[in-house]
Amino acid sequence: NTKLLQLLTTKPE
Amino acid sequence: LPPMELSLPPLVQPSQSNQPFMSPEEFISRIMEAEPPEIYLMEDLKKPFTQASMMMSLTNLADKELVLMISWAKKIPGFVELSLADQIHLLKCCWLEILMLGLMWRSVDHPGKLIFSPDFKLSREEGQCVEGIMEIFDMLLAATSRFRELKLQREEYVCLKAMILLNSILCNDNCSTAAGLPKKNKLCKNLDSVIDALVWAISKLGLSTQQQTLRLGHLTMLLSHIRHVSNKGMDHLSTMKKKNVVLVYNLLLEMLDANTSSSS
Repeated sequence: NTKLLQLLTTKPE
Repeated sequence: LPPMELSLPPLVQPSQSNQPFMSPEEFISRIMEAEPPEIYLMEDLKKPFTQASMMMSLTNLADKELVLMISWAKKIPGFVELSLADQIHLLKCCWLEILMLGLMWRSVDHPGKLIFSPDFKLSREEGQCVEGIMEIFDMLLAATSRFRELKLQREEYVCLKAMILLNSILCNDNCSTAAGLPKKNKLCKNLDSVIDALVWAISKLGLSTQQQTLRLGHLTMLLSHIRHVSNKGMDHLSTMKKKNVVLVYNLLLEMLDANTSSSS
């Protein structure tokens, strides 16, 4: 789930 | 659509459990704003396609769309308030349905064509080069045709998309989980907001009460067809990956693996 988790937990630009 | 001569009451009043959550109008405004931007494949497409080249273009586009999908989901009211585990579970269950509904929306004014992106449009016959994909193209075109018949409105489209996302796992007000009841209530409430919004959107079309009922039924019945074509598409992509027709990587690989038998 690395990429999915990263996208879910990073703030939107 | 018939002219809006009569101002008829909405079919169903917004559910009381949502007070004081968000009005249906506000909810729709939020999910319309959440819509992802149009994206382009940005590849030099050499026609005629081969099986490998078409599958590669489809998977490249899907991978780009998935990144935007995650950003979209986070803007759906209530989504980020769910646990991370639930967010992951919902997205992994519904990602291909969401991509496919988006495809249908882009294709709704183009009979016989699938508009994957403005620079990647396929006719049904072009699917002949990929084993097993024409069956899926036909299902996608049939559902798109149905949306065309119904004259699907943008407000309804965004509600259906949100509904697919939040309906990916069954919410049950009465179930008790390890994490406790409040988690499930949140998902149920979010889903109720989507239903309220869809009912409100339909009520703006100037239809009789019976026509509103039917329209709500017609739209939600299509969701089971979308789920079916998504399952077919998932099996097809998995087969293409196993046969090494296409290399699946990155986010698409994570999402595909979650839905195949080899996943843990």
